[in-house]
Amino acid sequence: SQPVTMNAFELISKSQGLNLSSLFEK
Amino acid sequence: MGCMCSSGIKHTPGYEDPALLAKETPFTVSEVESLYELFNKLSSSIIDDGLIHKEEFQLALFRNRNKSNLFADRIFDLFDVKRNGVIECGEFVRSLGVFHPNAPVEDKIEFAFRLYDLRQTGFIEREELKEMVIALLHESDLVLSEDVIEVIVDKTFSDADIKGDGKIDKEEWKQFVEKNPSLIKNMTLPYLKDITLAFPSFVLTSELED
Repeated sequence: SQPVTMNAFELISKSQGLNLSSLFEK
Repeated sequence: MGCMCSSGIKHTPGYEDPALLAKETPFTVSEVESLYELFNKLSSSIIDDGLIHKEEFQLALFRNRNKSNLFADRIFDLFDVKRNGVIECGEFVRSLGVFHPNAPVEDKIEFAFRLYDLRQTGFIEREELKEMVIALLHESDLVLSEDVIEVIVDKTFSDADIKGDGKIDKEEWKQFVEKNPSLIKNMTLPYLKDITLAFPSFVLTSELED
């Protein structure tokens, strides 16, 4: 995939800070 | 310490009856109790005061109490409904309710909008979008030139900003997400459906953790 075709919000949504599943890891 | 002590008598600030929370969220009473157990664990990881401080939130997310992150900050601020610098257990459960697989999609879209509306102006502005892209790049190994970043932001903005007034309002955001549903994929945590399996009981869980 070419960077210029990326959706900026799609990119942002990959942030580790938005991955709340980490809260449930023991 | 924590949301609910084993005796069930002493409660910390922000304690709310699990039955009432269950009525207002997609969770069952036992799921709320399991979330209380998770809350107790998170809220005692650094300061055992029954409240989740930002460092405890960062520790849980990144395994590093000092790792600040724009998006984690925004999540923390949105969970901290009372804006008193800490997340109380009721706030924790209500906020996580939005991430439940059965929560209304509208709630997820609304939450994501507030998340990305960094300066809380009621709009997602171009500068905010660019700031978030740059923040994302800083935390990842992805390196993009300034020109490429501009192209990505411009393209995304022109796709979402239907009215062309230089800002994305809630209605435009809603339409954009409907066209790109993967944008709110991270607003759903399948894990929340199995929360009672992870935290089956207050006593049992504390024993397992020892």
